[in-house]
Amino acid sequence: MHVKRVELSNFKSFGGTTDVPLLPGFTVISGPNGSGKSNILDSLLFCLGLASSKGMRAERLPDLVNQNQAKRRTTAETIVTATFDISDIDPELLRDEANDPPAQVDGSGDGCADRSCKFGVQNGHSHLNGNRQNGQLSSQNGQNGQSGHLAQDWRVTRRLRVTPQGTYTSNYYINGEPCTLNQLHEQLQRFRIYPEGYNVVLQGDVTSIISMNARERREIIDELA
Amino acid sequence: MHVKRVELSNFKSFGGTTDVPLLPGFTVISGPNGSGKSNILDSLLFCLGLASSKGMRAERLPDLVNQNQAKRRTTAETIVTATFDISDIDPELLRDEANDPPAQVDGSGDGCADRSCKFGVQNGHSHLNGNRQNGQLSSQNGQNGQSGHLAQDWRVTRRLRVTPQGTYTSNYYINGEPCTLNQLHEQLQRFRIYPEGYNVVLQGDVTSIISMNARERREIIDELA
Amino acid sequence: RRTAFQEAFVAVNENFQSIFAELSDGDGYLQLDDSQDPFNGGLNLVAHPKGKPVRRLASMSGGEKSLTALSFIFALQRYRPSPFYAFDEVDMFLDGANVERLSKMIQQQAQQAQFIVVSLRRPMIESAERTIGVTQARGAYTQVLGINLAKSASS
Amino acid sequence: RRTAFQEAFVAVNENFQSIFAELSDGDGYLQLDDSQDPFNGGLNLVAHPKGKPVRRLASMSGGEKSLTALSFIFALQRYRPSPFYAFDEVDMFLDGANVERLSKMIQQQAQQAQFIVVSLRRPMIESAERTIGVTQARGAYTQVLGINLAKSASS
Ligand SMILES: Nc1ncnc2c1ncn2[C@@H]1O[C@H](COP(=O)(O)OP(=O)(O)OP(=O)(O)O)[C@@H](O)[C@H]1O
Ligand SMILES: Nc1ncnc2c1ncn2[C@@H]1O[C@H](COP(=O)(O)OP(=O)(O)OP(=O)(O)O)[C@@H](O)[C@H]1O
Ligand SMILES: [Mg+2]
Ligand SMILES: [Mg+2]
Repeated sequence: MHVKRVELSNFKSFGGTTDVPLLPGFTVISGPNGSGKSNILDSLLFCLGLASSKGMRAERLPDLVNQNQAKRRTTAETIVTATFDISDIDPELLRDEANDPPAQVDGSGDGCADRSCKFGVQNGHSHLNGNRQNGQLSSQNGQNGQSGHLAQDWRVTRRLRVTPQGTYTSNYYINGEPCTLNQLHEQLQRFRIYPEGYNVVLQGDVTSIISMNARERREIIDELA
Repeated sequence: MHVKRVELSNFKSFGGTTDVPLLPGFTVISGPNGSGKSNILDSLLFCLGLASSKGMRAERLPDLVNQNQAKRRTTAETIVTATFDISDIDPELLRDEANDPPAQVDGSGDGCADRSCKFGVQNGHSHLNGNRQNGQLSSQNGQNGQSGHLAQDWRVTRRLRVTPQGTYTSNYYINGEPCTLNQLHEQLQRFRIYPEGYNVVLQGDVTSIISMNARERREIIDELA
Repeated sequence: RRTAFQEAFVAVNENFQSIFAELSDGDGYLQLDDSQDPFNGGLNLVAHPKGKPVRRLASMSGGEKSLTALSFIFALQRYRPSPFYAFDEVDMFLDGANVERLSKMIQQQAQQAQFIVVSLRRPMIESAERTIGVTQARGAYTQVLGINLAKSASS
Repeated sequence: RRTAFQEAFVAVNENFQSIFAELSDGDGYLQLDDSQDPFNGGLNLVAHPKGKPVRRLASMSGGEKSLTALSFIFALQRYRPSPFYAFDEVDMFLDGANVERLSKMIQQQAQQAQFIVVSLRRPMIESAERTIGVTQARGAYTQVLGINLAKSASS
């Protein structure tokens, strides 16, 4: 299992919609100071609900919306979608309490072109059409509603909307279907992705394992056991 | 004014006595990880009494004594001497409350060979003879007790002794004469060297100016004003 | 619960010892405050980089701390692999030789999991299978360029 | 006391503005929470690296934070110089171009004060008047070697 791509719309220093394709194995991200490298990692944490706003260097969630259009009078939003290749995982792991049997998670065909798009028409559909297949979300996975097939892709989307007054709403979707943060975390746990996990090490944090107290360090093993 | 040399005896990863000569202008210290670069900066902070033990990455002062000779049965000690070239400073700055007039600070001829050496005969005199002038401490300055001449060097020494039981004593000396930490700090202040000063930035600390709260930052300006 | 912990602890400790030896060219191991009742205390890292006598963790150099922390992270990974790892400038304290050592270990671990590593250091960039370039022109948005290094083609 | 503070604040602010422009290629200045009664509030750094719109300090990148902090330190220095400055790896977050920029500024400031800079970065080492090499062989003590770079001789 690996991350195939991250699509960022209006997230921090990313304007419009940017597609970041990723491959298995060893990838380096490099570039000048302030260009947006750490922001890509923040977008993964944002999308998977793995960090608080401060954990993404934002004082509050609205700070995550690209702020180049300063004095806007309409609701602004940022959307990040992470697509995982799950072709090599045990289908048992894809259990979804809301929607048994497992293969339904991907196959319902609820593409955004079929009903009023959950992501808001004002964004056009460029965000969700990163694969250039108009509105056919689940067809990315090679099957449309047929249970029993192995799903290829598993997609998580988070949308944050901020009103001009500064209030905001945050919504999560798995394969285009709304879900709660708890449901998302449960599924991520089955994939061994945890909010307190040590698979993401942010800039400046590598030596925190050394400076933390001994009990906290032991609890890391508790979590894994 | 600049640091001419730092002599480290038994300090952290420095065994024996090591002489680190320094010149004015721009000097880089480089080398592999764990070789002792940061320890040289710690030795300056130690010598001038500018940091607590934790500020030198030691849990307690005794951790600063070179620990390669593990199970020793006698008192161990570490000594660090920093020598400043003060040939370009205003002699007014050398006021010493204990010993007016100013030029006496250097000229008393109390070299360690004249009386029982304050640094302990068991260390031999190699530490204080960095300049290879046996016991003539003040002759390094080109004058022996004649007031009115400009002093060339100004030397601070700190000695930390640790008993096998783990108790310790710390003593400061200016030009070989015992002094209190307060007297040392007063003289350093006249030279514009402060414990809370920003002239020493330790490894990992550069961005602390950004993460400190606004009041602390304003107090930095208070200090300088 | 204690059996599960013991099993995890023993496995992670074994991993830590061999990984630390490889990264820091020294000996290191994990130690429980209370081995009879682990939950009564904490977990300590005992580290002898390059065969130096044991010293408190806090007095290690910046590079030594980084390698010790990374050895622990890799030890956790070998026991319970995550599908992906995202590291942001974990090599910032390391000298050139240690960046090289770390990048070789990541190459090895990347056979089992996806590694996305932000780095400015050349030995790390040269060890990766590919680089994603990120830039931001003045007054514009971040742009992303994929740079595929044809590893098989170069020497 | 307030006059002394005001005088210091104005001077450091002027220095900060020109140094920040040189290091970060952008605009930055100091701002008091309460300019009527400075002691009633704190001091903020307003930073627009590379002409980016103002953002909270916390959201700046590692490199941007370093340059902003160093601009402040140099601004203090120009107002009240210390006889020596000791920097330990203050360039660890900086990309190559910014290490270069920082090293040129240190060269400039080093005309007025002594700079002792620990660094692993090549542009910093090449800008210095000399390097002190530090090594520690396995099982031995730290050794110090002075390496004098004959700047006038090389290209
Ligand atoms: N909401 C936002 N809108 C626009 N730009 C933003 C927003 N939030 C952060 N930024 C910008 O993103 C930039 C930081 O990006 P990032 O931290 O990813 O840089 P980086 O490539 O990791 O740099 P470094 O190498 O210095 O760590 C900052 O310049 C900041 O101004
Ligand atoms: N009391 C002591 N006796 C002997 N060795 C010590 C003592 N205190 C610290 N050390 C050793 O000094 C070394 C650290 O030195 P230092 O922090 O100066 O390294 P450094 O050159 O700055 O490395 P880096 O580039 O990784 O920051 C450690 O290996 C530590 O074991
Ligand atoms: Mg970054
Ligand atoms: Mg160091």
